[in-house]
Amino acid sequence: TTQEQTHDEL
Amino acid sequence: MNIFRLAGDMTHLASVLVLLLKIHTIKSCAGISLKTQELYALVFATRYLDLFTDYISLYNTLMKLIFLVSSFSIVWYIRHHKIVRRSYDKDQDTFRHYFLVLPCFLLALVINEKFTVKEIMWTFSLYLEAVAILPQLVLLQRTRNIDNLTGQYVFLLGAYRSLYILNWIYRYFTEPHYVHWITWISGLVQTLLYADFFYYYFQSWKNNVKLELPA
Repeated sequence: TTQEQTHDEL
Repeated sequence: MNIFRLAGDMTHLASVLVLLLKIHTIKSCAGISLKTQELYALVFATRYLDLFTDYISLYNTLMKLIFLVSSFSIVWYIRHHKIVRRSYDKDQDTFRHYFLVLPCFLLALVINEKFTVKEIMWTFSLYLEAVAILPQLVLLQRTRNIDNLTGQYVFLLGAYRSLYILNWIYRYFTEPHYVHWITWISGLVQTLLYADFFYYYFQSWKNNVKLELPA
């Protein structure tokens, strides 16, 4: 499953 | 988190604090483009929509709050502070920045990683950030010479994005599946926009002369 890529950069 | 990204965030923080410091201490915004500051406030407002929904880390949340508060207070200072607003040169700061907002939004509707409200707003904020400095660079060209605080502000802003590019390269090689073409390309475009400013900034620093931008 494509891990939900949350944007972890500012 | 890697050293490039931390350095980038600190440089970005420094650029905003330099600007706030300038405006707060000398009570003047001469040479500062309100349009660029409004675009930056919009960039942060649309990028940090997940501030209360996705908790990533204390650092992440804290920095988001600092950027939001500082960018909106800079806009407030220039627009409403009784002394600072007098030094705002609206006749020179004439870049029609609304013409930047719509194309960025339309582009975000077409080119994005996922067609969701949050993702589209996030992508919009990326494209907008890439061009947000344009009104400021146009203003610098117009007013010819710039005071060193404004020069430092633009320099730090460009440096933060260059450090982020190093961060993306580092993450690409160290994290599998870390691919964000949209972020990389818009970040590269943003840095290239600063390139000519960097050139003149470096020349003036090397020859120890006041920064003059060619018309």
